Formats: sequence, structure tokens, C-alpha cells
Amino acid sequence: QQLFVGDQVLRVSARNEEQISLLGVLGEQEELQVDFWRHPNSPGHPVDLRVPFLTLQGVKKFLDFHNFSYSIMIEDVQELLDEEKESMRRSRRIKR
Amino acid sequence: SSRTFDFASYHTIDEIYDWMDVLVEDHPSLVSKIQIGQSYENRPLYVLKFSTGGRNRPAIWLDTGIHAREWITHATGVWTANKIASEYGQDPSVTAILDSMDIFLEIVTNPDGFAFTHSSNRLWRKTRSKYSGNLCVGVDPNRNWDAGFGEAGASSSSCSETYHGPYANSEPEVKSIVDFVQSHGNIKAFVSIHSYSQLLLYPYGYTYTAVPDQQELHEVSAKAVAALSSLYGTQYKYGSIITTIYRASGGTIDWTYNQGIKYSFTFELRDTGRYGFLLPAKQIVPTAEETWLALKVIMEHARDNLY
Repeated sequence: QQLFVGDQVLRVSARNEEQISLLGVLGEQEELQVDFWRHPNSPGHPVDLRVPFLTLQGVKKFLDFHNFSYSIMIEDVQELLDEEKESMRRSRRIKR
Repeated sequence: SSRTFDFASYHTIDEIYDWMDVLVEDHPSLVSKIQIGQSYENRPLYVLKFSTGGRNRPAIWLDTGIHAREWITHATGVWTANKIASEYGQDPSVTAILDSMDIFLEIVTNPDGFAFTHSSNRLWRKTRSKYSGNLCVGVDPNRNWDAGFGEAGASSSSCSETYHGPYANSEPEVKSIVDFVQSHGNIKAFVSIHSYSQLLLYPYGYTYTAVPDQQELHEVSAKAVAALSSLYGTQYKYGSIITTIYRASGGTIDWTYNQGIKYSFTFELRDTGRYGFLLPAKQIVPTAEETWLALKVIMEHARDNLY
């Protein structure tokens, strides 16, 4: 089972078309394994990226270098997945 | 039973399929289950049919879960199925819709992907098909329709989340719906439900050309979104796919619109920007409740404006 320990979801804001294109470039770098949850659309629209723990530093460096403003939307994806799993387990137990 | 089912929890495909049988048992004169095909991994593709009789009535199609990781949509589909069944004979609007039209609802539109999200990778989006020569598994079933297929707004790389597949309708999950829609021939509204980002969209996604019915679709969207927001204040945007979200080719409702289904819409349900595809289960019922209000507006409009 694939785990997502330490993976984060970053909410990035692109200020202009140039930054939108840069996010496209980021997505094309397969080694970074960025998973776009919300794709780049137009300036001002939020873009959400799930970034694996192993490439997090590289992606953040890229965003900083190109002066993107971003925030961490999900600090640790696996923590939420564990909560989800526990919630489903609890629901099944109650049902029985 | 359908009464003890926990609608406020996420469920596996087996639980959902079992529950569908219970819903049919509980409402035998209204609900039936039909199989429209099989997935790549040979799972049945089930559609719930809500009908009060008559042959080949005008119909409304709803689907959820074509993107596997969008769990809130399957959960909304389950809640909605129960709502349709329980409101017939109670709610005048639902009763009037079902007295003149049929409703088809496919809850698990991408069963292989959905099963995979439960067993192996919670964040899987695509189908699970394999093609020789492809490095990666799966096709984005919302880029696999024969509407601008393979143009900008889809990827030719099998490893991409938006891989369009080797040819239009290559995915049995897509082809089964195509065959069903074409053989039915009288579907008047088609709503495909996704998550997240809180949008109600109409065609097109593959071209900036406005659809001939743009004004009407825009007005219906405004009304539907107003109804949705009235419950919990959830903010939605609406418009054509390409102007509101991004260019996307080979998309579901572009194809349905081109087939003559005027009332073709796609939803992007909640999130508010905190959880993405991992929306907590306690938000299932509120999400489904607000979505239902918008769906009713679209269904009522289709009922009152048959063409």
C-alpha cells in the first residue's frame, strides 16, 4: 500500500501568466512527482499541488526562486489518510 | 437496510454495491439496477434506474466517481440515490420529475480505480487499464471521450494524471456509457459529478467556441448555484469549462452536448481549500444536501423545458 508520510499539499498563487507557465514546467519535471490537485488556470486562482516528501525541498526551492507565494494546505497527507481510515473503521464497528 | 446504512461515512465498492441491492429491495416499484457493461478488470458497471413506468421516457443521467479519488462524489451519489427514492411521493417536485422522466444514476463510474483507492493508493485518479508500450497504468476517463479527443488539455503521456488514452472510448467505463446514451436516445440532461473546487460547469472544455445554448445554460447554472449556496453559504463559481477552470479535451459533457443533450453539466463539489480529496466524512451529508438543491434545479428545468 502506498504511503504518503510527510507529503504536503501546497496552495500556490500565481500572479501572472508567466508564473502559470512556470507551474506547467514544474509539472513536466517527472522526477519531482508533483500531483496537481487543482491545476493552473489563470492568475489569482489557487493551484494545489501534492508534493512527495522526498521532493518537497526541491519544489519549495523552485517556488521560492521564482517568487511564488504559497501556503501549506495539508501538512502531512498520511495523517489525514489515517484519520479517514480510522473513521471508516469506527463506522463499521458501530454498524455491527 | 437502507435505513441503517451510514450515509455519513465513506464506503468500499462492495458495501456500495450491496447497499444498491437493498435500495432496490426497499423500493421495488421505483428502483431497479441495470448493468451497462464491465470495467477493464471485469467489475460490473451498475446504474440505478428510477422509473415510474412508461417506455423510453425522457431521462436524466447522473454519474459520480469517474475520478476514483474523489470519494465525496461516490458518497454524494449514495445519499442522492436514497434521497430520490425516499422523496418520490413525498416531495412534489421529485414526484413530478419521476412522473414524467426516468433518472439514471451511476454511483461508481470507475470501479477499478475506486477499488484501487481502497486497497493500494488512496490518491489514484484514473482507470486501471494497461496498454502495451505504455510505461504507466491507467487512463483519465474524463479525457477519453470523442470530443476534441487528444487535443490540447489532455496528455499523451501514460504517466500523466490527464492521459487521454490510446483512442477515444478506449476505456470500457467510458464506452459503456457512450453505448448506453446512444441506445437510449432520449436523455435530456446529463450531470457528471466531480470534486473539488466548488464549480458548476457547462461545455465546452476543448474549445473557446461558445455553445449555442450558452445563455440558457448560464442562467440555469446561476439558479442552481444560488439554490446550493442557500443552505450553508458554500460559494460556487459557474461558467464554461474552458473559461472557468482550464482547457480540457475529450471531456464527458462536451461529448454529451455534441450528442444533442442540451442540459449537460459537470460539478466540482466541496472542498473549501483545506482538505482537497480528503474531505472529512462529517462533511458528506452537508455536501450531498447542498448539491441536491442544485441538482433539483437542473432536473426541474429539464422537466419543464423538454426539447
